[in-house]
Amino acid sequence: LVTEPGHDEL
Amino acid sequence: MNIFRLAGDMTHLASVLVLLLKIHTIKSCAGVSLKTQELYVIVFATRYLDIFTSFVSIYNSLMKLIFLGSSFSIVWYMRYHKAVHRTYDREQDTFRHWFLMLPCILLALLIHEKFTFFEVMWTFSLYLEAVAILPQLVLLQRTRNIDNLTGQYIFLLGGYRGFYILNWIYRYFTEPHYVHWITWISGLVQTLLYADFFYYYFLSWKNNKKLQLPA
Repeated sequence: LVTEPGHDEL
Repeated sequence: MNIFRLAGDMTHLASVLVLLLKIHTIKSCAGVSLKTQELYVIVFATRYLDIFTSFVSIYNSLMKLIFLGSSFSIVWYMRYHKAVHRTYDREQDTFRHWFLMLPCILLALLIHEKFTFFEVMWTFSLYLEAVAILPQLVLLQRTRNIDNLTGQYIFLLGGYRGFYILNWIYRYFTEPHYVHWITWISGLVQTLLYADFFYYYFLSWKNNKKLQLPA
């Protein structure tokens, strides 16, 4: 599961 | 997570719950723009494409499901639920909202952080959300009597992005390299579009009068 940097917000 | 972002998410959740409450309990969507609701379905569908590929936290995934589920069900209620659909003023809700999407997709293809499918769709959803309230604000100016729940819904929907602006300021000062101009500018534009609504909402609250936007 990769987490886009900066897309940790809704 | 910081208190500004949590306050923003809770305000956003409250706005959705107020609208669902209005539609589900009194079976009315009077004064609510279906066009804005349809735009929000697209905003969430394009914003949360990565719901299955990128995991941030339980909270993040749960909220995404809530926003997706609620926005789809609100559109379903307003389109297909007989009692609710009857209260939808189609003649007044005439904003050409599909035309709003074109400039947003073009802008997303031009200005983005990375030229990948997910990133362009995510940027498109940011630009679209910034203008998604326009059909609702236009309908509001045409609808003379705005009921409290609709007014509260719009107030909360506008307020949530305001809290997000405080969150971005907080993160800018506390996290090194946290810079997202695209998010910040579209969030600012979005909040500024509510400026005159906030002004008249405040006046109606202060003078304890019905909320009325000037035609």
